[in-house]
Amino acid sequence: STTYRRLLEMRDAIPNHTYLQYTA
Amino acid sequence: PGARWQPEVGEEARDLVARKLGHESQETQDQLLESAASILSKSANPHAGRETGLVVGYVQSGKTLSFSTVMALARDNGFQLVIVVAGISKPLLNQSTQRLRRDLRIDDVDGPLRWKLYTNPTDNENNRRHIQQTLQDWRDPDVAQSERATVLVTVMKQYRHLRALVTLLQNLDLAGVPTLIVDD
Repeated sequence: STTYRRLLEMRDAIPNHTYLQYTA
Repeated sequence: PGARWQPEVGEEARDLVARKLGHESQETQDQLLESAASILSKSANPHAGRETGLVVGYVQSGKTLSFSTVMALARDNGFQLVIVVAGISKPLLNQSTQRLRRDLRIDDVDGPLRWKLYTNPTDNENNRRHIQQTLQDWRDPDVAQSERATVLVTVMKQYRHLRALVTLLQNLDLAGVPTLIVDD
């Protein structure tokens, strides 16, 4: 989806990042 | 298992847990801190250079308290930018933002500002300048650790708001800025 693509773009814009996904 | 570095529990995380779980036993408080440290230990080392990490945090209950504790711990360990992707609607985003405001005592006027909150920020000169200046403080040896603020962004999980944030981020110098992205 477009939202998912934007999330990937956001990650790519940050060199040193950690993506933490929460699942209940 | 799976740890890439060892976070240290500092004042921010300790305070948060004491405030939220002060009525619980020390053991319960320690468990929350240990769980948050375990989650953060699997993230990219904030002191390393360019690195990407993906962590999936499974929690049985108290999801929000778990990730606010991870965020507090991230600040204790030098993360300069935290982005929380929360809510597919304005009310849900506002609810999450308000909760973080309270949990992290963002509006606390005592002492130096520890968090600078931006909700659905757009790419404009003002935001660029303020965020860059806040990040710059982390590189300035004359600024005390306690005076360095962590930039906190809450953003709606919606492509227009995410696009605006991406544009803003692309216009910032984020080299060497350890960042935690929390996808709620």
